[in-house]
Amino acid sequence: LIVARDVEKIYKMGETEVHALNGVTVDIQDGEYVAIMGPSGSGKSTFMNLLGALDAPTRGSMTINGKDLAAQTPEQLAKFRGGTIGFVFQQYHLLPRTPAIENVELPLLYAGVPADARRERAAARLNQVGLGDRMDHLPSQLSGGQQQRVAIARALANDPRIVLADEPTGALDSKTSEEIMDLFENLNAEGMTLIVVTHEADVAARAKRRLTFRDGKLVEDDR
Amino acid sequence: LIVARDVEKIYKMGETEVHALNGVTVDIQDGEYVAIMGPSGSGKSTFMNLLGALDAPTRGSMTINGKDLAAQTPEQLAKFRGGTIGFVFQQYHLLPRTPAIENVELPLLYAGVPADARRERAAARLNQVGLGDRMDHLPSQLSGGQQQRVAIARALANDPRIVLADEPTGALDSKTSEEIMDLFENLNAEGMTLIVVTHEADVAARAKRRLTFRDGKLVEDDR
Ligand SMILES: Nc1ncnc2c1ncn2[C@@H]1O[C@H](COP(=O)(O)OP(=O)(O)OP(=O)(O)O)[C@@H](O)[C@H]1O
Ligand SMILES: Nc1ncnc2c1ncn2[C@@H]1O[C@H](COP(=O)(O)OP(=O)(O)OP(=O)(O)O)[C@@H](O)[C@H]1O
Ligand SMILES: [Mg+2]
Ligand SMILES: [Mg+2]
Repeated sequence: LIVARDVEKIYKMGETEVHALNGVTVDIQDGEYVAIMGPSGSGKSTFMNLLGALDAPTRGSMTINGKDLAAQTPEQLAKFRGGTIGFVFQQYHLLPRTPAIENVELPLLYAGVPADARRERAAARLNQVGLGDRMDHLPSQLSGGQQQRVAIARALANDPRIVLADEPTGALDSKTSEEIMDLFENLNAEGMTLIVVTHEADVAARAKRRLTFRDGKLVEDDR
Repeated sequence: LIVARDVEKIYKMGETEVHALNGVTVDIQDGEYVAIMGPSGSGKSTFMNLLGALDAPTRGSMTINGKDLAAQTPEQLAKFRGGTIGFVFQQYHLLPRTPAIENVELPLLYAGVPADARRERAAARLNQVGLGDRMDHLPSQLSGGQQQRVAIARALANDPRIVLADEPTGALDSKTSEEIMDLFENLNAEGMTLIVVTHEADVAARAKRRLTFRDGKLVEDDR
């Protein structure tokens, strides 16, 4: 499903260059459940952005579902992402001044799902993450953990084939976090590929495989 | 130092009311090290905003250092905050398009500290949180954990008497998180009052006292 070969990512800041990824080679199979760990600043989110076709490598190649990302146009990438990938961003990236229910409907709106079905499917996902009574709240009217759960519901709205979750339980207490991980695990059991960045040991322990990053390199791959 | 009596906070959303805090009574002494825990949405951040004089209770009273918050003007509250309280927000609230060093200088700028001393003190705090090599990065050029550490450095910049930290290690790996908590603990040992919201058991275990919130009420107070 995902094939990465000698992937490098270099950010240019004026004269200086920041080497965020320094040659990552890894294969991820369809339906796998993978955790990604590593120190702060080690390249985890940068790698997730590439997995989600949100950015391109500076060197090396990344192929998803047989498609070489570098050979796709931005429109093709957006179409591919919309139909295949659900992303839970580390910073949530919810639309401000937009109610929770509409934030969750967004992927369905892009996919052309009619209004009634959009509303119904979005409401179902918000109920699943325990926010049935907060659907009309704007992000600024929600707690940190509630905002994170809206971001999770949005990632699941369009029944994606792959979910990329970047520290999805970082703002949640242990009970709520377990409920979210149970939800992810049930979807993985039905065939969804799940890749989760986390620094919480109990979340990583649930995955079947653990990748560890350090200074932009993949240093461990445990099953 | 901090005296809260029957504190309620009600958010109005059109016709509906959200009861975020339902009568909280608690005293916090000068120099204490207190952890606040509780489920997502239970009122922790709302309570921290009141402790930081960033908001006012709907009912009940909150007194800090003998000053009744309700009796202060907005200017008096801002002056009091600037000289006394360092706040690490759950969502960081860094100034975008502003380098890390300038984000950390901000409290010193408000306090009227001259430019040379500002730069020197801000750089010292960034070094303390392990970001000596990221001072010129904008928030968008930093990882999630790095942004959080900039927010921590900013809270400490003006040597506050009280630090209110809302999930300060939520985006950090365990090693970086220990380094940050060691820094806080050393400052607490020197007399700084420390109040930390966390859902991580190992962070809460370090505090001398643990308050637990549930549905806007203080349900436990363990020493
Ligand atoms: N501006 C607002 N308008 C309406 N309701 C709000 C507003 N801000 C917060 N709330 C509600 O108040 C309750 C308490 O929120 P608070 O942010 O204090 O929770 P918390 O304990 O910090 O949760 P978390 O662990 O998820 O950060 C939540 O149910 C939230 O939906
Ligand atoms: N736009 C950018 N410009 C320059 N440097 C960047 C940019 N984005 C990220 N970086 C740097 O790239 C490195 C990797 O960042 P990344 O966000 O992938 O880390 P991470 O492993 O997700 O960390 P965290 O656990 O703190 O979220 C960091 O050192 C960061 O400072
Ligand atoms: Mg990250
Ligand atoms: Mg909160």
